[in-house]
Amino acid sequence: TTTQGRLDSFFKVI
Amino acid sequence: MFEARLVQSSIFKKVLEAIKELLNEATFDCSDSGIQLQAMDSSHVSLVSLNLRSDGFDQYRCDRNLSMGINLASMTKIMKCAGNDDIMTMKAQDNADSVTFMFESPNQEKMSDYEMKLMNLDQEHLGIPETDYSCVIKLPSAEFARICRDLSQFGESVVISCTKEGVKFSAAGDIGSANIKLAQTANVDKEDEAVSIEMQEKVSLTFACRYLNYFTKATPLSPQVCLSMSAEVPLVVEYKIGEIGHIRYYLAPKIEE
Repeated sequence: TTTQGRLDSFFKVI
Repeated sequence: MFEARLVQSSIFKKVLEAIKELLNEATFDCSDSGIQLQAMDSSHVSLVSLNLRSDGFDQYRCDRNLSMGINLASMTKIMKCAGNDDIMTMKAQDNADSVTFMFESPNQEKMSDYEMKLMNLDQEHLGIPETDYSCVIKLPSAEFARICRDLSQFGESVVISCTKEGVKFSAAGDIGSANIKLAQTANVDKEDEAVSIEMQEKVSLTFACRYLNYFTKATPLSPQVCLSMSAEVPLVVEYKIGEIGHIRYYLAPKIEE
């Protein structure tokens, strides 16, 4: 099974 | 004072078509260097990054930085009022709570203006790290749209695998499975029709079809699309917008549990 990743874990909030 | 004039209003119409299914509202940041937009979809799975350079406009003036919070459904209504050949001018005063769109027919016999209220949107800017991607694939944008459309019939996910030989798009589901392979084109007589691959390391990643299909709404903006991939980082799908800028979509990969 695969789960959808979120961008928050890759990109930092400035 | 902010004023931006674009002879081809159709470019702006296409930009709007390319973002309005992913985003309900967005902030257009206007500065001396141009117009930028960066926004995530509501589920934080994808991000749209739009850049329209000031030198790509026919006239451009931005005395003070201006953030325009815009409801995209409202903007779509206004852009529908513009003819494809109309000349478009966007205008706003400093600290304005509205923006005016002016459309002129090519023969200048019809002039219309539409004022739209701006919104106060909470802005959350993301820092996107510079990445050297393992694979950079350029292919005709219509081909990519066709592949995403065809494969979405088979399943919710598409696996994109890139090797030196070519790129493979795969999907599987209840009715069966599908594989589409594209080899690098041997002759590049027609640049727009070429498939080219720059590969440092082979990569295979899984993405949600639904989002890829949203991204392909940008197809009318450019004959070519560029996919950049590295293991376990978001995919970048980039469409150039003529001589004026680009639209990039970032999509988080699906992760094996």
